[in-house]
Amino acid sequence: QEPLTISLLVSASPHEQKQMLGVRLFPLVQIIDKKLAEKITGILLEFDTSEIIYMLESPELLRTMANKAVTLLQGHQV
Amino acid sequence: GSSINWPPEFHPGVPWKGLQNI
Repeated sequence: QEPLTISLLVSASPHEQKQMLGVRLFPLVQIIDKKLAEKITGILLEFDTSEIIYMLESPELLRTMANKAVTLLQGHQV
Repeated sequence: GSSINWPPEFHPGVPWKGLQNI
């Protein structure tokens, strides 16, 4: 998988940016929560592109945000 | 109650639709 660079991102439309980020986020999210990975990734993609890049670079931050997403999901399903 | 379609699910290989207002 080719590395995700800023120049690659800025050359893409906002929509394409999210797609690129999602493809990279998804396998990482799957490690954290395989069952909810599709939904968690969907929630994380609602954040700004710059924030998603931070998540991709920091496993700790990604885990924190994924856990928050799970909490949101659980609240939503009540 | 009112069930809005949230969250959007991301599936690898499927073009991301996301929220309408992105």
